[in-house]
Amino acid sequence: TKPVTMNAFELISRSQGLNLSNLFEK
Amino acid sequence: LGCCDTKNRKTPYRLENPEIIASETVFSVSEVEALYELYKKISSAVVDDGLINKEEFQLALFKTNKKESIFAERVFNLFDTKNNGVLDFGEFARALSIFHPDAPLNEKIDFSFRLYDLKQQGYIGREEVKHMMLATLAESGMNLSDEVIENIIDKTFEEADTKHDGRIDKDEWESLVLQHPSLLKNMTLQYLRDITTTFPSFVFYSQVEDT
Repeated sequence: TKPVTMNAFELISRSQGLNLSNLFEK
Repeated sequence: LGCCDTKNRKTPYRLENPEIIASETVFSVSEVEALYELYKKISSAVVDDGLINKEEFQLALFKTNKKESIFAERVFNLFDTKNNGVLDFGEFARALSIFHPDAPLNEKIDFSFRLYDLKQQGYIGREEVKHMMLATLAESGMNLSDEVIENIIDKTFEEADTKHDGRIDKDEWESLVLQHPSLLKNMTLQYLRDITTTFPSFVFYSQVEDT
C-alpha cells in the first residue's frame, strides 16, 4: 500500500474558481 | 424567425427550445426552464443582453468582478463552445448538464481533464500543475515552500504518470480519478437536482404543458 500523501489535484480541485455551486448562491 | 434577419438583431434573446436542450442533456424540460431562471439572473447582472459575459460569470462565482481566477477563466472558455466570448443559454445548460449528479462519469472525467489541460496540448504537464497549485495556494492564502510544492508534484506524477513521459494524458487521468474519486467532487453539483424547487417561478414562463 502507498503512503497517504496530498495529491496536487486534490489541492487544485479545492480552488474557489472551480466551485460552481457558488453560481447557485444568492 | 430567420436566424440571419438583421431586423431581428435587437429582438431580446429568446430561449432556445427547452425540449431540444432537454433531449440533449440529463435535464427534463421543466429543469431546463428552471435553469433559465438562474441564467436570466446571471446574464442580466452587468449588461442585460440575455448573454453571460466573462465579467458576469466571475461575478456570479465570486460575488465580485474584481477577482481574477485562471480557473474561472478556463471554466468559462470550456462553457463557451462557440468560442465567441459570451455564453448563450444553450451553452450554459449543456455545460451544466455535465455537472448534474446523473451525468455520465466519462463526461465528468473528460471535462475535468480539459479543465486542467490549461495549455490545451492534449495532456497535463508538470508546469501546468505547478501553475494551478500556485494559483490555488495564492487564492486560499496558504503558504507552502517551493520544496514542498515540488515534492507534492513529484509524488502526484509518480502515481499518475504511469508511462513516465512527464505528462498526464487522458488515459492516465482517467485511471487517476478512478483511484481518487474525490478529485471529481467539484464536477457534481447537487443543486442541479433541486433546480425546479430553487427556481419555482419557471412555471409562470413555461412554454410546454405538463406531461
